[in-house]
Amino acid sequence: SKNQKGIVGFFNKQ
Amino acid sequence: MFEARLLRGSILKKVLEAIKDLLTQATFDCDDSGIQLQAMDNSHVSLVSLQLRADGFDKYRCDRNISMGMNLNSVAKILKCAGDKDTVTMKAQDNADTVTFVFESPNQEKVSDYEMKLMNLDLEHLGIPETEYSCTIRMPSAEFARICRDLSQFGDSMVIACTKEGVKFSATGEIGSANIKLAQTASVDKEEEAVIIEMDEPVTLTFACQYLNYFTKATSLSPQVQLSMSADVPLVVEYRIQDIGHIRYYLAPKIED
Repeated sequence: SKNQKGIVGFFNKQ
Repeated sequence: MFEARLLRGSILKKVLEAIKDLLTQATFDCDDSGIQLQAMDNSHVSLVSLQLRADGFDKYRCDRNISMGMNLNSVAKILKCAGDKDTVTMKAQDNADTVTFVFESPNQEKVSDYEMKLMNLDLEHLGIPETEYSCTIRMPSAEFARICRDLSQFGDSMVIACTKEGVKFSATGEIGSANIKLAQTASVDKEEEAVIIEMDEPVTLTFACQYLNYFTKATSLSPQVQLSMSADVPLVVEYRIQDIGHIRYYLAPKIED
């Protein structure tokens, strides 16, 4: 089954 | 001194409706280019990015950059007090710890002001990379809202599959399964009513219905919505706000580990 990813992993923290 | 005046005050009312269920608090960053807001929901699954350009306001003045942290529930309460045809002005002194909302009725016979305490929010700010998306879908925003509402009855997740023929929205759950296919509009008379697909590569991604339904609270801001997708990256759901800016929602996909 698929799992919900967090958004932070896709974008860089500034 | 910061002052932003909008004759179409209902835009701000709609913006708050579009973000208040997803975000509890957020910072309005104001500079001479306009107002920006970026914030993640509490679960850090989605991100909201709002831009209101200075030139879209009827009066805009921002002498020094200011960041105003606000409880969005409180802002929504205040903006509910504005009439749909009211002019809305936001203003704050430099280094102020309050913001004032002024509502003026069209005939100027009723003028209200509401002062609200600002908050010091230490929120994470994310850099969103420039991305070329494999698929972009433009469609009527009301149709997208309807699809999200209908499919969320069937399951927690929705699959969005885009090919050059069209886009298919699917959900599966205990009671069964549902599929909604939209073909690209053959001839476009009214662009607002069209389904327009630009595709370099077909993409299929799975998303949580709950968040998509939150995003559709922005439906009244724009007759059209644009979905942008690439494999294994967040979906972008964009509503353009006429002559002033946009609200974009980013949603992380559900993927296999």
